[in-house]
Amino acid sequence: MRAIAVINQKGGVGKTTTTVNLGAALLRLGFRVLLIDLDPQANMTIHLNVDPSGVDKSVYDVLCGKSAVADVMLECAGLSVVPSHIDLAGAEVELVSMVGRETILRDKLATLFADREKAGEAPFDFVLIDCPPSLGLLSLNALTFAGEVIIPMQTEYFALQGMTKLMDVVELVRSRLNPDLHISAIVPCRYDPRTNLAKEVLDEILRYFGDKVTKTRIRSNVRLAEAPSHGETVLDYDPESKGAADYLCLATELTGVAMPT
Amino acid sequence: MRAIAVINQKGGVGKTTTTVNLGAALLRLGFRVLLIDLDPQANMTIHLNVDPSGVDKSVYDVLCGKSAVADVMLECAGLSVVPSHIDLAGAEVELVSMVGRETILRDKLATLFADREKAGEAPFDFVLIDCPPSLGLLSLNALTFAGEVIIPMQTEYFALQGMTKLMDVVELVRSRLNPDLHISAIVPCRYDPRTNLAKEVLDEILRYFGDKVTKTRIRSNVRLAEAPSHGETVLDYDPESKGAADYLCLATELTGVAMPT
Ligand SMILES: Nc1ncnc2c1ncn2[C@@H]1O[C@H](COP(=O)(O)OP(=O)(O)OP(=O)(O)O)[C@@H](O)[C@H]1O
Ligand SMILES: Nc1ncnc2c1ncn2[C@@H]1O[C@H](COP(=O)(O)OP(=O)(O)OP(=O)(O)O)[C@@H](O)[C@H]1O
Ligand SMILES: [Mg+2]
Ligand SMILES: [Mg+2]
Repeated sequence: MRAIAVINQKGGVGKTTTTVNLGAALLRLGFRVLLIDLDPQANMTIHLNVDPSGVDKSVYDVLCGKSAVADVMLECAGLSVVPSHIDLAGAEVELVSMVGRETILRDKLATLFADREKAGEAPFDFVLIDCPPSLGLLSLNALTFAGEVIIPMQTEYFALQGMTKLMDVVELVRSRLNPDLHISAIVPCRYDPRTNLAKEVLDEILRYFGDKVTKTRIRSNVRLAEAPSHGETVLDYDPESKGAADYLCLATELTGVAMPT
Repeated sequence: MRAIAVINQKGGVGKTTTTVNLGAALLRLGFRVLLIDLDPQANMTIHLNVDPSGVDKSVYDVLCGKSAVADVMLECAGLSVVPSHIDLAGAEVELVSMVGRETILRDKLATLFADREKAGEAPFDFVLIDCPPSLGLLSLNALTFAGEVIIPMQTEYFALQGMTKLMDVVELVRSRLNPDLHISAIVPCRYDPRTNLAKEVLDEILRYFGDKVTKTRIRSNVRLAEAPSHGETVLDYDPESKGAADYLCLATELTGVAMPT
C-alpha cells in the first residue's frame, strides 16, 4: 500500500485538484483508492459532490473525537472517501496539549486497515491525503502516517519559496516520528507551455529537484477548474480533456501501469 | 490619507500583484504612495527588486524590535517601501503575550506621519499593506491600522469560501480596535473572460457583495506574472499590457482621477 501526503503550504497550487484526479486516475488503472480530506475548507469533499454540512461525522470526529475511520468513510464514484468539515479548523487548538498529537491519524488508520483485513476486505492500494495550505498539526498528522510526499508546484515566480521550510518539516517528521517518509514526486501544476515564464520556472524547479520532478506536467486546463462545480472528477466530467489525459499520464508514471485498452 | 489593507486569507489570489501594481498606478495618477510588506514570504519586497536578505532592517524590526518605520523605509521607483523579511515568520510567537500586540503597526506609523509633518515633508496620500495568506497577528496589525479593506478575489470555484471568516475578523477589529474599518472594494483578479466558469463565479461574487465589487476586473495577463521576475511593476515592465491598463483603470475607479494625458 502506498500512502501519499499531497502537500504544499502555498495556497492554490493544485493539491486538491491533484488528490481528486490522481485518485480517480489510479482507480481507472484498476487500483483501490482511499482519499482523505484533511483541510477544514473541505474542498476535496465538495469536489466529490459531498456536502460537508450534510455529513453526520467527518475526519474531525476521527482526530478530535471518538469516531473510527470506518464510521465516517463514504463511497463516491468508486473511491473511498473520508470527508472533512469546517469544525476541523479547531483541531489545532483542541489538540495542542495532547500527547502524540501528530500520530492520531496514523493510529486510527492502522485500526481501519486491521479491521478490514480481519473482515476479509481487500486492502487499499493507495491512500492519498489532501493537506491544507499550512504546516501545522493537520499536515503533521498526514506526514506522520504517509510513506511518501507528493508536492504539487505551480510554474509561477515564487513557486520555490517556502520549499526549504517544507523540506525541513518533512525531515523533522522523518527523523522523529516516521523513518519511511520521503519525497517521491514534485508535480508541476497549472503549467502553461505557451509562456516563457512557465518554462523558466520549470527549469528552475528541475535544477532544484532533479529527477524527483515528474515527466508529466499537469497543464492548465479549464475542465479541471470546472469539474468541482459539477461535483465530479475530471475523468467523469470530461474524459477527453487535457486535464483527464494529464492525470492518467501521471498515474501511469507513478505506477508503471498503463491504461487498460 | 487612505490606508488600505489588501487582504484575503486564501493563497495566490493576487494580493501582492494588486498591492504593487495598484500602488504603481496611483503613483502614475500623481499620488504619494507608501507600500508596506507584511508577509514573511516578502514577495512584495522581491517584486520591487529589493533583496530581503540584503536589507539591514525590515518591518520585522519595527513590529518586534526597536526600529522606527523611518529607519527601514526605502525608495523604489518613486514608491516608498517598507520591506519584509523571513524573520517576520516568528512575529506571531514572539508577540503572543504582548499587551496591545495588534496595535504596534498603527502606533509606529503614527510616529512616522507625525515626524514627517514636523519635518515639513508631504504626507502620503495612500498607504497600501500587503497581507500574508492568513488571519493571524500580522493581518490583525494591518486591519487595526487601516481605514479600508480591499479584497482581491480569484474568479474560480471556492473563491467565496472563507469570506464569512474574513468578514467576521474585519467586524471584530472594527468593533474592538478600529471603528473606521470597512470593506471598500472586492477586486476580481486573474479574471479570464473567455471561460464560462469565470463569468459564473463573478456573478456569484456580485450576488454576494453587490456594488462593493469593482467595475474593473483585473484580467489574467502573463505580463503581471512576469513583472516580478524582472523586479519591476507592470507599468514599468510593459506599460502597453492589459495588466497595466487594468490596474490604471482600477486606480481611476478608486480615486475618480483619470490618467494625466
Ligand atoms: N491544471 C489546472 N488547470 C486549471 N485550473 C486548475 C488546475 N489545477 C487547479 N486549478 C484550479 O485552481 C484552483 C486552485 O486549485 P486547488 O484547489 O487544487 O489548489 P490547492 O492547492 O488545493 O488550494 P488550497 O491551498 O486552497 O487548498 C482551483 O479553482 C482549481 O480548480
Ligand atoms: N491578473 C493576473 N494575471 C496573471 N498572473 C497573475 C495575475 N495576478 C496574479 N498573478 C500571478 O499569480 C501568482 C499569485 O499572485 P500573488 O502573488 O499576487 O497572490 P497573493 O495573494 O499575494 O499570494 P500569497 O497568498 O502567496 O501572498 C503570482 O505568480 C502572480 O504573478
Ligand atoms: Mg486544497
Ligand atoms: Mg502575496
